[in-house]
Amino acid sequence: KHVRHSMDDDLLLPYAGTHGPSHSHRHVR
Amino acid sequence: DCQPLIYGNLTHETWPASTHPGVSFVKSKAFLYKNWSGHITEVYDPLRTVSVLEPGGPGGCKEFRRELVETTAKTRKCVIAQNCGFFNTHTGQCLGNIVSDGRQVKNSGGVQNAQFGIREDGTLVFGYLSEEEVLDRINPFVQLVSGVVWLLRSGKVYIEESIRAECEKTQETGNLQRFVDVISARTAVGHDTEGRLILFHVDGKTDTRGMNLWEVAELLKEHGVINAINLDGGGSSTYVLNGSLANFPSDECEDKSWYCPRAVSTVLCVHERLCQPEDCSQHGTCVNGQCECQPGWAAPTCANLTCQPSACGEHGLCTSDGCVCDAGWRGVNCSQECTAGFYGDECKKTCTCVNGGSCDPVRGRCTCRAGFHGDSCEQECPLGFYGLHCLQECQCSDLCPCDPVSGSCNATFRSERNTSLHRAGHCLAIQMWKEWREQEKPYLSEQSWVVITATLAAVLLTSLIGNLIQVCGKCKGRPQQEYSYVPLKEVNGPRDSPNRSTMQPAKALFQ
Repeated sequence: KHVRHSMDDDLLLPYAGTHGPSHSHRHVR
Repeated sequence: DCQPLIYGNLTHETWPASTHPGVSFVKSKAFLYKNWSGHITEVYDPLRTVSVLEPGGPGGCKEFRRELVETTAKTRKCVIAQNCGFFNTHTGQCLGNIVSDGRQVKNSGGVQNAQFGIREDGTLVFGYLSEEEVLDRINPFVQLVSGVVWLLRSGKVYIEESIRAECEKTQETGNLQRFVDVISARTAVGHDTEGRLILFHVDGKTDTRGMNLWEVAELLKEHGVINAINLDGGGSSTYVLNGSLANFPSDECEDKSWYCPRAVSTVLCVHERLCQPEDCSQHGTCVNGQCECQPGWAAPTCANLTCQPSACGEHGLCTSDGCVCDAGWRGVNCSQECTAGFYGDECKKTCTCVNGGSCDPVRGRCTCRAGFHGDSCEQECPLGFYGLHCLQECQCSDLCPCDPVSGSCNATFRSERNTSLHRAGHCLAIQMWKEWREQEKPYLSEQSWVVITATLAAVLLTSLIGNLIQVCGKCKGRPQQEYSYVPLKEVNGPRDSPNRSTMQPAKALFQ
């Protein structure tokens, strides 16, 4: 009962709606 | 398309990793500067001492796990561990590219975000990678993780270019710009001119304290960092030293009176040097990157035995204890038979053969001399038998034993055996008699004697028959004469008175 859990409240999101990259992809031309 | 021309078509930078040979492989410094507190860690041999770890261990990303950095660090005995990759805080999904200790965990399909990786040859890679480069098999990545925003490129701040490269959707630009500009707890990774890996973290609270990415880039640049990318920050920013939390996390706990470390996704771990192979082929212990092999196993990989199989010849087996000889053989290379009187494994057993019997060096079976038999050659051949294994039968007479070795009939050889003395005496007599008979050769043969005897018998018989016939013939021709007895003085009386005498036939005179 002494284990404390983070509330994940300090979110620093680079992209809206997600917490991580989710956009264009690079391909060798 | 949008990167400055000075970089050409290359969208990432490489740098050979430091290969510091010393025992020390990491140095971590805490800093407190202005309102900032954090740690800068230098890693001297990143190829062998840095790993990207999945949450909780291998398979953590597949299970969408989230674990405290302390927990994941214990799975690999990390000396220093920091959070690194981004993840979905709702589902726990790992995001971006992930290669952990040479194992491809996740392929983002060429997502256009800043990457940090270490290739197999020790090359440090920072920047943007295509899917083909991520999956390169010639010089594959052994560690790879994705960040957001390339902070420093070739010693210059590269944030503006990163924003354009990593965010082509206009409506999201504002979010990424805020992500860059806001002060918060931050985590980053880079390298200096010597190829040392630089781990960076700074404590903070989004919008309240900490650093924006510009400040981070400048601080790293001042510290001599050449290339660097930004990793997950905010409440995820965690620094663990020797298994213990060693920074100030910014997430609140449930009771809101304390701050709690966040369960995160991937972890950047600094550990002791890995050995090749990592488990030292299960025959050694990895100490600072060198396998210390168990006795009998050869460095550097402990995969091979110290002895070579050919060195043990045809009668030995190469093992971790050296050449182990087959039963009956000895010596360093198992080329020598057991010495006389010994047999078996390592020639440790003593033969039990007696009476000159020889011992089989493998199983100790006795090979008896002629004249003896039994498991230990302890028995002489039974009477009537001789030779090897006493299998040959004597040809001597019943009373005459034979030599158990040669089979020759000999009356004296058993003189030591009391039970045979009497028989030996008889045998001697018979022998002598036979010899005498052989020496006494007759002048006439038995057949000659038979003829002579028969002839004499016939003559005798003829004579007898003749006499009988003659006697019988006289008896039949005249009567029986009467005999009278006359005193001799009357016979010798006076000559002149022959009348007085009654002359008798001549026969009577004879009487």
